[in-house]
Amino acid sequence: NIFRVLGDFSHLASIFILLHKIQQLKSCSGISFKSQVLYMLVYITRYLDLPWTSSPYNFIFKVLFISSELYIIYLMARAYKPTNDPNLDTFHVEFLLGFAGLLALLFPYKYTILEVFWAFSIWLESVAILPQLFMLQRTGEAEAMTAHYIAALGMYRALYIPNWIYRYFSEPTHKVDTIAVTAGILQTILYSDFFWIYYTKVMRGEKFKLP
Amino acid sequence: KEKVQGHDEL
Repeated sequence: NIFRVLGDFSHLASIFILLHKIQQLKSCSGISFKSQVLYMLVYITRYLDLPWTSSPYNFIFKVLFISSELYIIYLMARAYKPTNDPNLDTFHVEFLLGFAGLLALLFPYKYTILEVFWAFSIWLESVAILPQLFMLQRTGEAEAMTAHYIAALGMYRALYIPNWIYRYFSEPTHKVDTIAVTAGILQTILYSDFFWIYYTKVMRGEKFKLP
Repeated sequence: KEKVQGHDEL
């Protein structure tokens, strides 16, 4: 449905905004490398079922997300490594990995490799933006492109919420994916303060600065 | 029963 398609394209747009920023400005300053690595982990653990993906739409997006994320990590770790400042990217990702790992082991739908990794990926994605938001907090401001990147990334999962509501009411056979919905709501909440600042500042064409 | 047969969302 439209919400999900808009969400997936918003996700894709966020990746291209980020790629554009890094290549245009020849710098990955202001971008959290840790968050990008977490997203890489999210895609790998979620798309283990890539080979037998039924819908071509999903297949294409999965390939796009994995390949573009690999390229972003290459750019940040190799091509533009000098512009990477690890002293600003100091969030303890082990807490996030522990959080996702624990929930994946406690409440998977089924104790199979695929399902446990899938649950891990969903929970990890819900908190993967924290290093990036933490870095933003520390620097106190961000380039407009970085703000647009985070906004598009936040919008993607936010749009999945109406998608789930729509599916709940329109597809009688649809069972609510409680893990995805819970994590999706948590993820969107984590973006809420960013969205507020983004809306009040950037929409007025001002530079993105924390109050 | 939770939806399990493969996840149809990204």
